[in-house]
Amino acid sequence: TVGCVALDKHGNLAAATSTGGMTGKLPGRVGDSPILSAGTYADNAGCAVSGTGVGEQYIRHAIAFQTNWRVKENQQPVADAVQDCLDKVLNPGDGGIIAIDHDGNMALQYNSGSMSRGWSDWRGNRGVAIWK
Amino acid sequence: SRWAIALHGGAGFASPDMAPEKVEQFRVALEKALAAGEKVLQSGGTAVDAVQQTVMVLEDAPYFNAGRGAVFNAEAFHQLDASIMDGGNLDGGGVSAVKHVRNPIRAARLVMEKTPHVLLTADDADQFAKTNGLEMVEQGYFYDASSWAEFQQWSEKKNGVAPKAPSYPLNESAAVAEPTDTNFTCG
Repeated sequence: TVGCVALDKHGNLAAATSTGGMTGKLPGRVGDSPILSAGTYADNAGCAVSGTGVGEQYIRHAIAFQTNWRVKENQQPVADAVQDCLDKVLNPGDGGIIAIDHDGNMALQYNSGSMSRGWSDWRGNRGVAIWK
Repeated sequence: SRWAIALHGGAGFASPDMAPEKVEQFRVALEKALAAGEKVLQSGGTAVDAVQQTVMVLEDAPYFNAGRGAVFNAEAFHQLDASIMDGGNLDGGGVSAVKHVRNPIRAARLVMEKTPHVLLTADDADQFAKTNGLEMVEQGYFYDASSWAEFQQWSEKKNGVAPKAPSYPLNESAAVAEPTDTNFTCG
């Protein structure tokens, strides 16, 4: 799975996710990636989210929407919202979440062995990584 | 003037002892995708354009489980899913189980912008993409030796036998592709 979240200079957020699913899936199986609220969500009043991992879990728990809800309605910092979804909602090893809020705060966190990722912002923060 | 972007290339179980040249391939691909998104945002483009352009780069790279390089399903072919969402108006679109659109994220955006719906699926989603002028490819385009090796291992473990070939014809370049590191399984 691949995904991206962004904040533009106009203050708008967006999210996108794309995947081949999981090896050996039944033909016709749909995971979280194409489902808004499960693997993808964006709301200028909250945050933009893209997930990767065990899709059925992200669907069951509406992870992308839940992350946004935690930021928008529960006033959680985006990093806390993402970490709570990983620690308190999903199971260890389920995957990862990236998110950016309307102030440009971002989180790229996971509870699996790795998550290849990249980040950049107007302040000059920039990098790519695979492991911790 | 604030802008920011983050991307992922999948969560998995990358072995820390993965060959350095393979690690470098991943890093180069991630850098290329990040640069595509940065270019859009730095020039004042929209977040929707930035996430689409970034994901297209990742779909076109064979190292990730999306687009080219996608995993195999139980019947040894590829079915791809994608979605996109605009935080400014909560518009969104997605496609699932497509087999022939080269960049599923482009099809997802078409669903968002050209229909009143949020999700189209399977052959009808492919047909919708084709009708709207998106590039269509044969299944062999998505083949990658690493994904195939992973599927063979999965099939051997589950069924006791590893299939000899995908369920679609392989073109010559795909058939001779060198297997890549199978220790990196993207979610």
